[in-house]
Amino acid sequence: KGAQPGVAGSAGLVPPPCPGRIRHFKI
Amino acid sequence: VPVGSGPGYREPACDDLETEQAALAAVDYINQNLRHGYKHTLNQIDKVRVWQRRPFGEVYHLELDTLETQCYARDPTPLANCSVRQVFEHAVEGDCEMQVLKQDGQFSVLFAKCHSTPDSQEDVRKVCPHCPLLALLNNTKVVHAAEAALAAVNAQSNGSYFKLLEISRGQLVPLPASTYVEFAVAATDCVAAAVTDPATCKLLAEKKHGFCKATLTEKLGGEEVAVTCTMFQTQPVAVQPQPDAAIPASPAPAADQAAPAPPAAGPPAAALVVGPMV
Repeated sequence: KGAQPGVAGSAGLVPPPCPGRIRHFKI
Repeated sequence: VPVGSGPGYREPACDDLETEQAALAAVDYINQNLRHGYKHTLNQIDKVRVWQRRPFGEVYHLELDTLETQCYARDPTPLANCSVRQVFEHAVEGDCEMQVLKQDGQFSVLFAKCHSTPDSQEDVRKVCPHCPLLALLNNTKVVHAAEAALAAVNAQSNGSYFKLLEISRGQLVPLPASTYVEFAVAATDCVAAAVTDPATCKLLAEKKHGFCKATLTEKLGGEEVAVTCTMFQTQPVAVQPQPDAAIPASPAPAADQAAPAPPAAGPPAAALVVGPMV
């Protein structure tokens, strides 16, 4: 079955724009 | 913004350099304007929107999560050197809504509203089942421990008589039965060794602040207090551009900056107070 590697690949690499990284720990 | 020309704002990623720069400027502003409690450090950027400002500049609307550090608000230690309060110590987080103007490459804060909350008892218990939890600042034992510790400080002072400014933390330790307390003091115009009526002692115009940590241990037939204080050098008044906008009332118990001490009642963590209160 044909796949769409370009679409799947790019979707997997893009981090969500927000919220950002946790610098210490989340409470 | 003309009708149909889009939302009028852009949404960079929360971890973009420009967003982080605006957030760090916001946190710096918070700490510069704190009068109670502890300095906070950036933990996470929750949301960002950047609006064009006419005629020049951009305004960053930010939602930030911060964490309390161990540095008292008036402690001149750079934030980078302040340790974050860990979960086992009963951490405190801050939720802030900020508006930061970027113009000519410079950031200035237009609006700030923060609210601080201690971590849940369950979270502390998960990592440390027997660690002491934060007590209310008006807890009888906490207040007594601070007063006893301050009396011990003044009894040994060969200089100024110190007054209590605020109790910033208190924890009841079950074994050995003791009370841990952190509090801020300020020097008065009285000499400690010669004070007869402390009520007549006035805080020095050029305030000399200190921060103390004390443990009062209950003993058979008495109590023992151990206290260490750090005195801060007199700080020049920070000249900061102040927000134009009024800061709305915070949902958190907020203390007026002009007040000599925060309310004794209220949550264990003092509310963050930033910017001029209106």
